[in-house]
Amino acid sequence: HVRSDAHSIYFNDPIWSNMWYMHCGDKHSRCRSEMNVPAAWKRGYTGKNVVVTILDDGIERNHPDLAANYDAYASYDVNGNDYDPSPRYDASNENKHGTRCAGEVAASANNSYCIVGIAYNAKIGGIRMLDGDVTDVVEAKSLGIRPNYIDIYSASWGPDDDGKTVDGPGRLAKQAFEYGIKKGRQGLGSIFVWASGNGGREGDYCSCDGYTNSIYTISVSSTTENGYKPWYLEECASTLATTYSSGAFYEGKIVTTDLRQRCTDGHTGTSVSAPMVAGIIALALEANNQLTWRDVQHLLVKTSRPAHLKASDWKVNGAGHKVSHLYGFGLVDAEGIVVEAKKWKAVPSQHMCVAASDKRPRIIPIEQTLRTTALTNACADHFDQRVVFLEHVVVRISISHPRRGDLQIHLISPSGTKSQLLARRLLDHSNDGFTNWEFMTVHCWGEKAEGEWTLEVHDIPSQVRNPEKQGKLKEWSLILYGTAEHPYNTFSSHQSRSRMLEISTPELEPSKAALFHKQVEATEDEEDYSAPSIQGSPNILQTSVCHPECGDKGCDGPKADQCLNCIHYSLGSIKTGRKCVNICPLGYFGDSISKRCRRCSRGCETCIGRSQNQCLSCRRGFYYHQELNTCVTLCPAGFYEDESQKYCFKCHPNCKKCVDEPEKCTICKEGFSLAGGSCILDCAPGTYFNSELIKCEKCHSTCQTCVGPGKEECIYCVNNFKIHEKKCVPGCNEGFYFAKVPGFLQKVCARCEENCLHCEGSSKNCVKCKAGFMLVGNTCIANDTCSNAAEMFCEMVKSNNLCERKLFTQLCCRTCLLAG
Amino acid sequence: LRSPTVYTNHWAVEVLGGPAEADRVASAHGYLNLGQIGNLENYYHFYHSKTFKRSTFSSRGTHTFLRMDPKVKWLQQQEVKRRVKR
Repeated sequence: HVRSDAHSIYFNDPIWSNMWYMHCGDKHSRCRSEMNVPAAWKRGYTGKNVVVTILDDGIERNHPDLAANYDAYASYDVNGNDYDPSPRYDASNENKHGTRCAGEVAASANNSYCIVGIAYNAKIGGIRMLDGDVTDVVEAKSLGIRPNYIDIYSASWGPDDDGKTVDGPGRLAKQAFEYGIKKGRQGLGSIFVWASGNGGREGDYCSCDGYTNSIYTISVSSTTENGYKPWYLEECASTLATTYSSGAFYEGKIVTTDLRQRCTDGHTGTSVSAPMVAGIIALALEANNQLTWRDVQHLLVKTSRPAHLKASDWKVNGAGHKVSHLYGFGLVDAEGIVVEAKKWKAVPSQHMCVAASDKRPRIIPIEQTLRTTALTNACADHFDQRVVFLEHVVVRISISHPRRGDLQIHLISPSGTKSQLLARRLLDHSNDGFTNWEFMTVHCWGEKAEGEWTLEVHDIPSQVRNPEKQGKLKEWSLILYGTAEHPYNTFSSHQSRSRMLEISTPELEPSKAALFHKQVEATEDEEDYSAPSIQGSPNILQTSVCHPECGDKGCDGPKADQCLNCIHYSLGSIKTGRKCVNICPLGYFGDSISKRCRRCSRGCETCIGRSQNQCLSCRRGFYYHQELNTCVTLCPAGFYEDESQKYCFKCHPNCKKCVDEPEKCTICKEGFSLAGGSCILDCAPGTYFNSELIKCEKCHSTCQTCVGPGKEECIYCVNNFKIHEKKCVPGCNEGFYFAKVPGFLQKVCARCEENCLHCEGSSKNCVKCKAGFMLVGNTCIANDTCSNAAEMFCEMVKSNNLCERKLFTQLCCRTCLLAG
Repeated sequence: LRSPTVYTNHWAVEVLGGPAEADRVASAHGYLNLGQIGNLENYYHFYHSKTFKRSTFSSRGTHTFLRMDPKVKWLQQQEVKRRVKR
């Protein structure tokens, strides 16, 4: 949570205040969640000593906002085969793209020009490679420029996003990727950041792009200022994280450096997002330059979060990570990444396991789903291939099909996580199928690898097709990437079934259990500081200049940890070492009586005392409870967690529990009932809840309970009244009888059989017929349709069993009917 | 209709034996060796001035002999890839 005013950063760059995605914490901001870039800067990370290069159409190295950070050693012109990556200028300025991307990463700060780059102290270069024939050789050369010098390669291009292309890196470019991650950065691995496809309008799917689909690249997507899906966005299972970018015409624009030393707000699409992530990774590399290429991906998975990004398919995977096909693991958190990076321990080595390989060809039935499963132990028998905790999962597939765009492919992990590897692409009419195409998903990140995997291939024709020409799944292989040990402890506590994110939260114990976290707090060594005696050490000089924070007792040396007492506060303990400070750091408060920095309660970032109810702000992962001034991991009953401000806000007074908003109740207090997400008053019998007047009003006098005032709005009737045509009546009308309906407490008037005036017990048990009908047994028959001959004659007919004969039935209708 | 593949007069060639051997192979078959492709050991960028610069037909002729050279493990005429800025 960024608090404005006291802690806001000011730059004199003219567009700084318009960089809305840096100021989401401000009061009037429309973006509700922060990428926390300024917070990362406040921790001291600005990309110093990190080298980023932009693979594109060149970079204007003398642009006033780029010149200071431009690095010629991180640059090359592959198209022109020289060392100057300056773009080719023409009337249309078509080669502006690289310069625009570069500004986002490392435009200088406080130079009174244009914008501020995310890593404004990083070195920025450009590799000109798009302004000419792009071949496999060109790509491979570009991806392999000085891998031991350049840390991060950012690329905002790819195969055509026309919704019908399937293309990716060629043999050489793939080898360049592999070389980069193995040997680049002195063996730590080059970082490749890639913008995901812009073919949203064309119904494209970015798993048909082999660059974003690669395990070696960090595929980045975009969201708009309001957290909506941009029109250009493609979804797929390989997207890792998201940043803000351009959206609809009324939403915030992205401003950056432009060709001819200008500034532009015309930079759009996922091209914005890849450089942003490149800049944020640069901050992380400054915090910890020993991060490997996989560490960086783990950090993104761990720290990115859904925030308020709107997607219908947010789910929690089996490892507890929230993920969606639009946004990957969610909005990046620059501060979160640098904090985690600082203390990060490298993840265990990557294992690769071909968990399953099935070469049996199978027909894909039209308008049906072909489902095939593979049970695997994830190479448990081979210690150097064994995968226990997943990272990337790749499915290599060969399919022949008359119209490729009709295909949809899913993969379901043992934990139940369903990844959409391919969606239907209506514009793809190709009959090329897929030949050993590798689909990749990150949705199973952290899950256990062992178990049953299911591949589903659906053929859903978008147009009429020859039913005899069916697709065929020729072969498929399941390739698992991951580690044999868990990368960090939190994985082991989150193995569960994948689930869609639920709106309602489970009922909490009131107050205390949720309020106070039960973890054992580290005790601080609280012994009083005492200066070491100088008796017997007559040669210790006390005439040198002490540190400015030292008090009147002097010092043993010039540093802050050599003071004998402090002017303001002392920080630390005898065990860890003490030093004098002006202001206590985050997590501590200044005790003015003892002149010491004392630790805040766990969860507090700033506080005025040690107690749990003396917090002023909270650390990451905690919510601030304003009324109690505490920091909690879960808000107590009657409060909900506000994700944007990280506060516990009060629910509506009628709610016992709510989510996201005060009015969105999930559990009501006693005396209230849940109706359409709101808690309404339980009204007494004989009354109903009037939502307009917001009070209980009387039912009609004949109703015991009702939904409105009218006599036709009864639910139950008062004693001895029965429901008849939605009204409560004292007795049933003619033609109806008093009936008990199974499962329904209320007695109702049910209709008698046709032509019956009164019936009893059941509709068929008529006791009186209407005029013109006579009662024969329990049935009413029209007088003129059933007549009898002489009584004695008919009795003879009956006793001689002659009623079976039609002639006698007609002569003695009544007698025969009565005889059955 | 699919856009036709456009071939160039640039080739990627895998040659065993180091840069000197790559130079020999290139000049023996009328190519110019533009050097190793990035960091990819044994992969070299060859250029042939006699091939059509941009053609929708893959080249025949000299490269067949190049392919038969015992030091050449693999070769590929470079195709222009359609790449869009995002």
